[in-house]
Amino acid sequence: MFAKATRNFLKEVDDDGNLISVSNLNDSDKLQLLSLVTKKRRYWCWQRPKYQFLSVTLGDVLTEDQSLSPASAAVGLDILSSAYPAAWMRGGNLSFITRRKLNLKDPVLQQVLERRNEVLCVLTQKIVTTQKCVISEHVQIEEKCGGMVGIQTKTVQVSAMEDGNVIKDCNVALEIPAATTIAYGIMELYVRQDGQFEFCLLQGKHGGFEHERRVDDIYLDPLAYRDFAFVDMPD
Amino acid sequence: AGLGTSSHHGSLHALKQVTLRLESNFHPFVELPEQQQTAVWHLLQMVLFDEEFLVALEQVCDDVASGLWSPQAALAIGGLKAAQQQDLTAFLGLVGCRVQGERPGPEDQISNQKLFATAYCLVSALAEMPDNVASLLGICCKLQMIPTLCYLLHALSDDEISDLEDPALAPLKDTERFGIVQRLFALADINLERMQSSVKAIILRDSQVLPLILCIALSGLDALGREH
Repeated sequence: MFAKATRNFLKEVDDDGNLISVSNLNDSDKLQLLSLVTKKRRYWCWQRPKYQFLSVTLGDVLTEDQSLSPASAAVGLDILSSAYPAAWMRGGNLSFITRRKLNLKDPVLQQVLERRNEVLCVLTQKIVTTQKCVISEHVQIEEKCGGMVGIQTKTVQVSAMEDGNVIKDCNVALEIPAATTIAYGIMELYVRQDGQFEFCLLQGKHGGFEHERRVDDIYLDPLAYRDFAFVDMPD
Repeated sequence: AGLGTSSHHGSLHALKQVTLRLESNFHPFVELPEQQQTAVWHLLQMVLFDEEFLVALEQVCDDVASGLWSPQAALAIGGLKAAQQQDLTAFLGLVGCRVQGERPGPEDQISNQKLFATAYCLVSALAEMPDNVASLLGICCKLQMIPTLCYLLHALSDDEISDLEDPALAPLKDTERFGIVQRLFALADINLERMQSSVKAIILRDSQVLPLILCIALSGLDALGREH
């Protein structure tokens, strides 16, 4: 229900699809600016990537013990605000990351390296609620078809609770506290073997690990289903 | 990816070609012994109306395919009721995943790669569709309209119009049924318009992968439910 609401919210406000909706309310606290996120590529081309939040920030896994702190700005959108470390990422002068390296022996990064098809990302922006909201789920029997089957559809609505009223004609309601992260943006990192890294700032530039480990170790043999490759599908 | 950037005409043409190819891709479903096919079909009917089950099933298939068991899969299974867990285990067993214990886990192996990949493909397509699409597909299954919808995708001629006088498209003459199909296609970015004796289809200009996913889902369900 929370996942549906955040997904629907992004459909309304993020035409370009740059942001990712939070699917679990419990994940909200883990989403701090500069924290690390892994992006897992999926098996089928139509599957959206999966994201996992790591419990460390970029500063925690650098070889030098120098913390990074993002600049931030709040943009009021009625019940929502957004924090952008824009100056940090896009300010034009990225010299502060030169000669910095990731400590690839860090246990967290070691585990990421052990996995396959994963890209390390850093959280660069997030959208948070600034006041308590309520999500309600309506289940409606909308129509009948030939007297055989009723169509059951679910609609999810989100409303700000300014006056304390909750919509009553709903089946389920979930309250989202203030300061809950409902969407976030990430930037992929390209990590070299020696730990040097760069941000993938431009569209089309993809992150990953240099000399990524073998790709033939996926359990399901890709050749088992080569027929499903739509490589020669006409444009 | 090509679907989003090409013209409406080209998109539909591409979709038709994909549909033709999918028929053979889902052949492992057709080849299943009748009893096994029926069992998979019935379990999938449940999946279509149970979003939680569908999400968990996709997660487990992801992990089985990659050979890596993730905390998300354990969480997804843990969130299911005992009966749902049994159904999930039964489904995996039927589609070629040898489940060792009472519920799927990291020790499980794929005994029939092609069949498992076929099922995984269908499950992933269903899971990637927008809200309510799976349940609308479930309704279409109950109304035995899946073959009609597959035929519709085949029949859409290059000028994007299909003749409703075609006997295979007869179910679409019913206004209520057409309404369901229209909603289903709209959720997949395909605009269906009914004219006097024909149907016109237009793929929305900024559509991305949804029409393709709908094609995959329809083809998979068609292959599996052919005997039903």
